Amino acid sequence: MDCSSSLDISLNLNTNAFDRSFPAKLPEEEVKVSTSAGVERKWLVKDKSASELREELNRVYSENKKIKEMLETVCEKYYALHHHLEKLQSRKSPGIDHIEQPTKKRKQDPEDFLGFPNGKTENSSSNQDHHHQQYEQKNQLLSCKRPVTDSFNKAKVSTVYFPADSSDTSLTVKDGYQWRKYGQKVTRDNPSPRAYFRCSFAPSCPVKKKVQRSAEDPSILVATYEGTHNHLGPNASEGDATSQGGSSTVTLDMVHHGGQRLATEKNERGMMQEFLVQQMASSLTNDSNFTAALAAAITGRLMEQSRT
Amino acid sequence: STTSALVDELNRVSAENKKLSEMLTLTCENYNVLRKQLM
Repeated sequence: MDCSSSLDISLNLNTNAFDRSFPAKLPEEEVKVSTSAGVERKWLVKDKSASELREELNRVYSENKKIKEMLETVCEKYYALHHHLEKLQSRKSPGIDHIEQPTKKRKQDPEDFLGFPNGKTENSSSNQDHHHQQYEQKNQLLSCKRPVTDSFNKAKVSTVYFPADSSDTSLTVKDGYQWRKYGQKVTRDNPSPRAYFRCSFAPSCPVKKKVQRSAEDPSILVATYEGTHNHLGPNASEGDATSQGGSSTVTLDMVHHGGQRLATEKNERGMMQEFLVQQMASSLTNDSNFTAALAAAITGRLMEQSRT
Repeated sequence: STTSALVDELNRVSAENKKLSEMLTLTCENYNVLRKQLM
């Protein structure tokens, strides 16, 4: 409600200084207009004496002044209440609905806030203090709760880039976990669709991932992981894709050279594997025990075959 | 002339009072609506 537009009391009137004792005259429950104003009077009778007219004019002036005072006070209270309501509404958060109850309790006693005279509040200052303490406590609770909910809702997000065959349209990446695909959609910024997966390695695992080909380089699959696995990784070598965070997250400018980089890495990894195989073969052949055992095994196998 | 001036002034102030009273009624109504909303 735009109160400022509907409640403009500035009528360019010659107002005098107000007596601020007005709120004491307001009723306890609701504000009601209790003046006799509103009755339209037309002074068309000319036969009244000037003194009577002056007297009546003075009465109307005082009534005018009184109405202005009331109007100003009610407007002030209205704006204050409006601000209070706005503050309360801005405080509202979907995650903390259960704490709303105590705040409403405070709301049930708006006279405290409004400053209107109320026998109950005047006579029970200890109760008011108690309510105030409760209100403060709830506020503290609210202020403490909010960051917790915020941090809780803030899921860990990491991005991993995988090389992909351009002919493969399955949008699956081998990160060691089991994933259940639950959706796919086409995005505006990318010609290839985006697939949505949920970790099915553990029943209550909250981790989700989105997989989409890179718009810059379609030979790269970009997997975005959200959340943290609530279970151990499939095995040590495969590791936790989401926990690789820093190492696996590649910035966007690297995407331009991503294909070349990944190809180099692949070559290096292949060379390393070949080297390891060669080293293992040479160490085994150099081991005389192993050679003898192997020879015995082969001989035994040949003997068995010749018998059958 | 003094009497007519007084009558004119009385009519003006009365009309102003009426306008102010209407505004006050409206403000009170809005206020009470807001108050009920808070409760």
